Amino acid sequence: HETQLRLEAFYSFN
Amino acid sequence: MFELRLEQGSLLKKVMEAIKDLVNDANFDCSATGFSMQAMDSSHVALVALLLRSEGFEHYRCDRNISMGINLANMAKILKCAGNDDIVTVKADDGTDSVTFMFESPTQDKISDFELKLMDIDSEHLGIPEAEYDAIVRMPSAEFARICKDLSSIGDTVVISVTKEGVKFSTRGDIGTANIVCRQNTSVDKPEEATIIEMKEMVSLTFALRYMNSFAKATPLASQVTISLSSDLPVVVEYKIAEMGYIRFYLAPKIEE
Repeated sequence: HETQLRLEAFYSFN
Repeated sequence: MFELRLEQGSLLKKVMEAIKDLVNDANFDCSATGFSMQAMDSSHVALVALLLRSEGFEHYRCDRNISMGINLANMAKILKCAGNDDIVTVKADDGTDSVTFMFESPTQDKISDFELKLMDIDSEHLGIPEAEYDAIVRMPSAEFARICKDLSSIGDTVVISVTKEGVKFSTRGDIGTANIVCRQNTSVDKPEEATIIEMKEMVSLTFALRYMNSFAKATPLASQVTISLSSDLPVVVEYKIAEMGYIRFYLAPKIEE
């Protein structure tokens, strides 16, 4: 089964 | 005061059509550099970054940096009222809660203005550092759009794999599977028809097709699209906006559990 990652897993908030 | 004038008003119409279904509300930042926007979709899976540099406008004035919170569906409604050949002027006075769009027909015989209310938006700005990508694919944007559309009739996700053979787009669904391979092709008459693959490392990533199809709405903005892939990063799908800047879409991958 595939899980959709979110962008926060790669980038942090400014 | 902030004011910009763009003779090729259709460009702003195309930009809005490319992003209005992905993002609901966004802050548009106006500075001496230009007109920019960064916003995520509501599920934080995709992000759009837009830059239109000040030099690209026929007139650009920005006395101090401002951030305008705009509902994109409403801005798209207003820009739909502009003719394709219209000259567009966007104006906002300091301290007001609205932005004015003015459309002038090329012969100056019709002039319209629309005032759009601004809104307060809690913007969540992600810091995206410059990155080295394992593979960068440049290909005709219409071809990329066609592939995403075709694959979405078979499955919900696309596996994009770059190898020495080329770039492969694959999907699988209830009815079966599909694989489309595009090889490097630089021997075309027109540079916009070329497919160029720069590969440092082989890479294979899985993405939701519905987002790719949403990004492909930017196709009218550029004849070529650049797809940057790294095994540990979101994909970047970039459409350059001639002489002015870019619209970049970032999409987080899906992983196998």
